[in-house]
Amino acid sequence: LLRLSGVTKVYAKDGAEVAALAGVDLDIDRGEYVALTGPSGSGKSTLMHLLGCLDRPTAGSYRLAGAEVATLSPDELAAQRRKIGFVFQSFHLLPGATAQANAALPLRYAGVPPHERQDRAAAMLARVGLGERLRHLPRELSGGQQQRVAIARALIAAPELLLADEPTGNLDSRSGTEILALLEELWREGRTLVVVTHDDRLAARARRVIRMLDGRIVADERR
Amino acid sequence: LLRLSGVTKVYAKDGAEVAALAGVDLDIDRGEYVALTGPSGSGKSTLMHLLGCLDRPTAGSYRLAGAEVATLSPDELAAQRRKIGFVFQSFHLLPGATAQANAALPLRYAGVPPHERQDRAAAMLARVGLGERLRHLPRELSGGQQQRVAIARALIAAPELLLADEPTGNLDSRSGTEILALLEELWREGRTLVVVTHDDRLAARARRVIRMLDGRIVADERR
Ligand SMILES: Nc1ncnc2c1ncn2[C@@H]1O[C@H](COP(=O)(O)OP(=O)(O)OP(=O)(O)O)[C@@H](O)[C@H]1O
Ligand SMILES: Nc1ncnc2c1ncn2[C@@H]1O[C@H](COP(=O)(O)OP(=O)(O)OP(=O)(O)O)[C@@H](O)[C@H]1O
Ligand SMILES: [Mg+2]
Ligand SMILES: [Mg+2]
Repeated sequence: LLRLSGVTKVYAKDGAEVAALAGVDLDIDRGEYVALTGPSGSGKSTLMHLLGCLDRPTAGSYRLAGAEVATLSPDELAAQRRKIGFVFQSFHLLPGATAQANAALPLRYAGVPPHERQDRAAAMLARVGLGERLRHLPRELSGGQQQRVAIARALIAAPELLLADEPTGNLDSRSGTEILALLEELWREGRTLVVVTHDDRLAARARRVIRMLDGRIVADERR
Repeated sequence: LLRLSGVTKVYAKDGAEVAALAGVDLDIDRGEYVALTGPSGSGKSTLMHLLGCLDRPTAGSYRLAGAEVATLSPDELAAQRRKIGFVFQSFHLLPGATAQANAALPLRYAGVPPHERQDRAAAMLARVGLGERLRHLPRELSGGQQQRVAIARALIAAPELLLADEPTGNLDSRSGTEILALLEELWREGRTLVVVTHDDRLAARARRVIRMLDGRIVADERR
């Protein structure tokens, strides 16, 4: 499903180069459950953004479902992004919209009518324990509650590819376990799940663990 | 050092009341090392903001170093805040300032000359592993790197009271351990340390663990 070949991502900073990704080759098949781990700054979020078509490599190729992403038109790229559920490490909620409106956003893009998408947003928020926070704005929510709104939004259209960048970083172990159970349920229905996590106990639940260091993949183990 | 008595924090939302804190009594002595735990939404960050003089209770009293915080003048309150090192759950870095400038900010308030505060910021950032990221803006840093800048900023003036709201949530276990070692070193020099954490292994290192649930303290154990 996903194939990265020779992928690099280099930033220019003060006349020097920072290699966020320094040569990555990676194949992920449809239906896999992958954990992506590694030290802070090792390139995990950068890799996730490339996989999610939110950024482009400096060099190398990314084929998604057989198509080279760099050759897609802006419309095709946008269409591809909407098939991907992305949980951002920093949430990226709309500050002026309620939890319910934030969670419903992907359905709005999909043309789902207002009443139905509000209902589905309410249901998904209830599943992540926020049934009593539907009308709260992000600034009226705790850190872990904001994280759960971001998760609800990523999952609400039941996309085929789920990319979750540290989805439990702000959650107690019980809430974190519930979130992981929800992600795994969606995966068992046939979806592809990639989770960045700093928690070894979470990584241990995946079927494959990829470890990064300094912009490279240094380990890739299947269980 | 810190005494909360009958503290409540209530928000009005859509004509209903949300009690973020529903009656908290808490004493913390100078030199203590306290972990604050509890489910997402249980009131930990709200409590931390009150302790840090960043917010006021709806009812009840907060005495800090013997003085009732509600009776302080704006200037006295600002002076009190500057003696407290606060690591925010969402970092709150200045987006237009470099890592070095962000870390140096408390020294600027303290009237430290530019050259000295730049040097001290560079040193503190090196201690949290960011010696090669001094000139990066927050958006040019990974999530865990931003968290470490926030930590460096909180610690740089070696304040007597350290309030850290989930300081390792975005860090791998090795970086997290280094950060904790730094916090504990400052504590061993005589400071008061309160850490909110979802990680039981981190909470186990504290000398006292306070557990919250639904805006109340439900457990308070000393080791
Ligand atoms: N401005 C507000 N209006 C209404 N409710 C609020 C507001 N701010 C916070 N809350 C509510 O107060 C409760 C406590 O929030 P707080 O941020 O203290 O939780 P927390 O324990 O830090 O959670 P987490 O572990 O997720 O960070 C939450 O249920 C939240 O929805
Ligand atoms: N715009 C940029 N300019 C320069 N360097 C950048 C930029 N964006 C990211 N970087 C660097 O790229 C590296 C990888 O960042 P990335 O966010 O992928 O790390 P990460 O593995 O997700 O880390 P964390 O676990 O802390 O979230 C970091 O060292 C970061 O400083
Ligand atoms: Mg990251
Ligand atoms: Mg919090």
